[in-house]
Amino acid sequence: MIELNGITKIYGKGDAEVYALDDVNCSIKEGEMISIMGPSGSGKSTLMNVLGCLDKPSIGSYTLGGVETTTLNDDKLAEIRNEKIGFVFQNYNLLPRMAALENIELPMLYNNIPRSERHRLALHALERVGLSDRAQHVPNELSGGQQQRVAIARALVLNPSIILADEPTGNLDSKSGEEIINIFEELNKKEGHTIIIVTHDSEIAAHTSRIIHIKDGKIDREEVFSK
Amino acid sequence: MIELNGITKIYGKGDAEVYALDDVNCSIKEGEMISIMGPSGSGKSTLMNVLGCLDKPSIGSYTLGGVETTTLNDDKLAEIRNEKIGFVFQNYNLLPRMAALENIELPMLYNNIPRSERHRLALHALERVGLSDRAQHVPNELSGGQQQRVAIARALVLNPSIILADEPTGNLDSKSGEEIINIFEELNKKEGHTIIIVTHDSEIAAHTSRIIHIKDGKIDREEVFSK
Ligand SMILES: Nc1ncnc2c1ncn2[C@@H]1O[C@H](COP(=O)(O)OP(=O)(O)OP(=O)(O)O)[C@@H](O)[C@H]1O
Ligand SMILES: Nc1ncnc2c1ncn2[C@@H]1O[C@H](COP(=O)(O)OP(=O)(O)OP(=O)(O)O)[C@@H](O)[C@H]1O
Ligand SMILES: [Mg+2]
Ligand SMILES: [Mg+2]
Repeated sequence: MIELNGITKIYGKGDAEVYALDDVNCSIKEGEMISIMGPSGSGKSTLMNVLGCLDKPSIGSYTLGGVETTTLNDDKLAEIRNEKIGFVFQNYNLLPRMAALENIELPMLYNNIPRSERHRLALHALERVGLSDRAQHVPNELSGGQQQRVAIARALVLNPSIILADEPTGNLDSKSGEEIINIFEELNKKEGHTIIIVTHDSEIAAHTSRIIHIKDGKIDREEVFSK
Repeated sequence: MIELNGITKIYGKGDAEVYALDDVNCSIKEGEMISIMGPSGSGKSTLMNVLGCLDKPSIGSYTLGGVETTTLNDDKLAEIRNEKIGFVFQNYNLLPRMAALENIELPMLYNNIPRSERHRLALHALERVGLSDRAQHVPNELSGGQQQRVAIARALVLNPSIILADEPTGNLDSKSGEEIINIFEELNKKEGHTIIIVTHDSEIAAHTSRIIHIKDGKIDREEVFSK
């Protein structure tokens, strides 16, 4: 389903060159729920941006569902993103002037989903993360963890086959964090979605079947949980 | 040192009214290192904003070092903030167009500290959080955890007597998180700084001598660690 070969991402030039990713190779099967862990600055978000077709690698190939993505133009990439991928950003990326509900409706605007249906789906996603009473609040009227939960609801609303969540519980208390990981588990076990979670919380990682440990832009080691 | 009496913070009106804080009473002694824990949306950041003189309560009094802050005008509050308080925001609040080093120098501009001295102190603070090799990177060239560490360095640079850190390790791996809490402990034990940390990580809280548990804007209970 997902094949990464020789993935390298270089920022800057000359002395200031940074190898955010350095020859990363890995495969992820459809329906897997895996986590990515590693020190701050080790390349996790950069890897997620490549996986999410938000960023192209400097070197290497990324095959998604049989399609080589590095040769696609931006429109085609955007199409794949909208259809297949739900992304929870590390910094939420909510639009500051839009209320929670409107932020969640955003992905649906590109898919010509009728207004009433958008509203219904967004409200359901908001309920799922326990925030239906904050539907009309704009981001700066929400706590950090509430913003994070709105970002999660937005990623889930179109029920995408692949969910990429970059530190989805970083600002949540353990109870809220548990509720979120349970949502992911449900989507994975009951509906077969592929879930990739970046986390530095080993309790969250324990819910996944495989942990990819990344360090200095390279895959350091993998842990596989047998059940 | 710090006295909160009947502190209440109300947002919105009528049906949309939210009691972010509801009759909070507590005292914090000089040189204490305490943590604040509670569910997402329970009022932790709002409490920190009041403690940090960034926001005034709707009701109640806040006495800091013998001074009743709620009656002070904005200039006087800004003065107290600059002199006494180092604040690590939950969302970092770094200026996007400024490099890491410049962001850390900011608090010093208001204190007429000469350029070379500002540079020296900022570099030292950056080294302390392990990021001297990122001095010239602007925030969006930094990972989430690196941005968080720059925000911590900025709060520490003027060696303030009170440090308020709102989820300072939320985006850090456990090793980086340990390094940060050790910095705080050193400042507390060796230099007698008062440290208040909001965290949902009980391992971080275990480094403090008292945990205030907040729930629905109220203090739910306190845990005191005897040594
Ligand atoms: N400007 C505002 N207008 C309306 N409600 C607000 C505003 N700011 C905060 N709130 C509400 O006040 C409550 C407390 O917010 P606060 O940010 O203090 O929570 P918190 O404990 O820090 O949460 P988290 O752990 O998620 O960061 C939340 O329910 C939030 O929705
Ligand atoms: N635009 C950029 N220009 C230069 N360097 C960059 C840029 N973006 C990221 N980097 C560097 O690439 C490295 C990897 O960044 P990345 O955000 O992937 O790390 P991360 O593992 O997600 O870290 P964290 O756990 O702190 O979120 C970091 O050292 C960062 O400084
Ligand atoms: Mg990251
Ligand atoms: Mg908060």
